Amino acid sequence: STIVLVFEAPSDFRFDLKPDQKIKVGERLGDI
Amino acid sequence: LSKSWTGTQIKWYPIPILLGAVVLVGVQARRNYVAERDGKGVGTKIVDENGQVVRMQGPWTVYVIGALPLNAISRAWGWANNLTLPVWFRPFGFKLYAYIFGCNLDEMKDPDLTHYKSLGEFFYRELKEGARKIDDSILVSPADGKVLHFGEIAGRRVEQVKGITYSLDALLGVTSAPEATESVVGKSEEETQHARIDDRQFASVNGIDYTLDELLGDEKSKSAMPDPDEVKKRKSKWTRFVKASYWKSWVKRAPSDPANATGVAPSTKPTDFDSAADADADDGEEGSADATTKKQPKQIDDAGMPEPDTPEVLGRYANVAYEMGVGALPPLLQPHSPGQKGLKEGNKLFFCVIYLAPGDYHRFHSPTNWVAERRRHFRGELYSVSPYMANRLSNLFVLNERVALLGRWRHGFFGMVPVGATNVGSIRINFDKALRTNVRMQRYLAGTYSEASYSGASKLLGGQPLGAGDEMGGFLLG
Repeated sequence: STIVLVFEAPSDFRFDLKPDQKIKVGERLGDI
Repeated sequence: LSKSWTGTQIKWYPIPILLGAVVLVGVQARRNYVAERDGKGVGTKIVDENGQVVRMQGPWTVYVIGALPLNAISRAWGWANNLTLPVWFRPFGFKLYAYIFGCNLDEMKDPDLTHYKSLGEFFYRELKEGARKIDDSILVSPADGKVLHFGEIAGRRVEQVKGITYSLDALLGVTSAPEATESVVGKSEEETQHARIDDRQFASVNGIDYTLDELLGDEKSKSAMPDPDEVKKRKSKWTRFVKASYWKSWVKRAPSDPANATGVAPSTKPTDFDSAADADADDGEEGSADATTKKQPKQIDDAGMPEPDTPEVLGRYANVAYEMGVGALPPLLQPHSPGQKGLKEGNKLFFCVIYLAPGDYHRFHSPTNWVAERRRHFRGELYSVSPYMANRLSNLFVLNERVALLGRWRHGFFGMVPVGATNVGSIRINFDKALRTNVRMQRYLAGTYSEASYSGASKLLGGQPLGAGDEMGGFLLG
């Protein structure tokens, strides 16, 4: 199963992730 | 030659089942390949932003996998995994599963493995309080898993993997409500505000102030809507068949029923069967209701939602309301001005894909403070969504069955799309009991979707308010 998030955000939004990174509920995805 | 022809004894041998299955799958894979090549494949009813039919593309291995009856396999898998297991076997079986798939049993809410009746129940286990901390950033992970891909959306195309993209329109089912938009445009500001207040329910349902078309600046993919006549015909035929079968079985039981013997009509009290059949019919007719009543989505009255706008609800979602700007200004004027098109100035569209492995906790939570205004249930295939398939099968997330939850957050549009797979075909949304996924007959409706509105959950916020970290639903086995 997979979850796809699609969202509008200010252009200075930055993901705080790496490809193939393991992640858990509530952990930061990104911020402005 | 004549002697050999007439005199040779013929001896028949059965073809091994496995060999037969391989040949059948091979033939079906070849047929699928030809159908896709000719534009008559599984994505026939799905069109991209250019009006082109979505195609399944990849190496021969994905055609072989696609030739399998994955939806039926998924339901059989779900049935098998919901069988009650003997109590003595549960700890051993679940520990073996946890060892193979790397589950962390220490964070389970109920650590006693004998309490989980089946593998399906264990798979949908809850975490104990405080097992996950919610970060205070504006966007957090909705689930445990692996980040497959993330980035910006450019030109209405989402990157599945490097070099393979799929259509955003097809993923979200971008449709329009032109009659609603017209009712607002062209009026004075005062009239517009009045109209918007009067039409709040309607506006929220049809998204006058915030449709995806306005967001993305175009009106496409109308054909992604199910053909209402076709849906109604198929569903009503199926419902009639099931009900007829039920009454036949009732009549067979009737001789021993004294009420029937005396000519008294059978009770009209609704049964579980009727409820199930009606729910099934309702679910299938959502699309037809949408299309025949000016595409107005069906309201969910009994969807397990909280009482709208009670002080408790508003208090609970005060942070959501605050971020949406509700309270500072009349809610109808937030967050967009009438007639706004496209993204807000200075904004971009982003995406992030998270893959949940079989051993992961399979409930999902709200990734931010937002309001879910509607859901679109896309019926489709149930291909595996593992990284192996995601790297090979193009349009994977568009072809698979999924539930798109669409709404808004403080920065504008927000959408969350749980996508089903072969082993986890059922998607559950806690506040939407009307939703039925991975049901029979859906293969005929693949590529279509039905829509429902959550506007009844909170008239003030215009949808279902969700705080960051709130549990929203989950994936079930099969």
